[in-house]
Amino acid sequence: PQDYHFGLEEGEGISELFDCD
Amino acid sequence: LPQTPVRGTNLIKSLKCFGMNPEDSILKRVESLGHIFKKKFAEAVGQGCAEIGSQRYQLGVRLYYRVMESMLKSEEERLSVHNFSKLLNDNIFHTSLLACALEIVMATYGRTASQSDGTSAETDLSFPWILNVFDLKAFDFYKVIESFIKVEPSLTRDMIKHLERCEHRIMESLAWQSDSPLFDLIKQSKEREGQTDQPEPTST
Repeated sequence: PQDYHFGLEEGEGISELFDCD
Repeated sequence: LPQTPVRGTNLIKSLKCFGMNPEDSILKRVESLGHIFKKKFAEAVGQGCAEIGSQRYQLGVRLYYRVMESMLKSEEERLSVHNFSKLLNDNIFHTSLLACALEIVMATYGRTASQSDGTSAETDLSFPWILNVFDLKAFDFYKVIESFIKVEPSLTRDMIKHLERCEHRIMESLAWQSDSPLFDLIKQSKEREGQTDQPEPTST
């Protein structure tokens, strides 16, 4: 969606956010 | 539960491929959180609307299953990893994902509900009501929002705006409540920094 400001950087996703990478 | 039996089996099959047996943990959690949600909904709106709460919960669960499957597939592509048992065994991950799905359902069906017995007390079921229902930390809810939006193409522009407002509210205030996991994160990163550079002289 164009007007949502995605903030996660390259290499960041749900696995990293929950320390499961 | 999943929209159709076929779709459900796909989800279960892919969950098994991703390293876990969904029957015991995910289904049990959906059931127990369902009891809590319906109880809180009925308390807030009145016993007469208990069935409405149940229907909303089922819609939320369907969205939760669909988004979970899409999220795992996207992570599989991104990380070239097949085993997500750590993530799939993370209770907070599941509770946050389900809470986000329910927040979308609640926002879709309206923000307030008057008491079923006609008393004037209006109960505001909009965000952050769902966080209190599941006793969920705002920062943990915040962590699933962007990935949720990324993998769920059916979200309307209004709904995405609503989730963005939730994000802002969390970052501006809710994430800074004393028991927030954000403080642990800040502490850990400070400790990591501390290990990499010399300690500051006490004078500073």
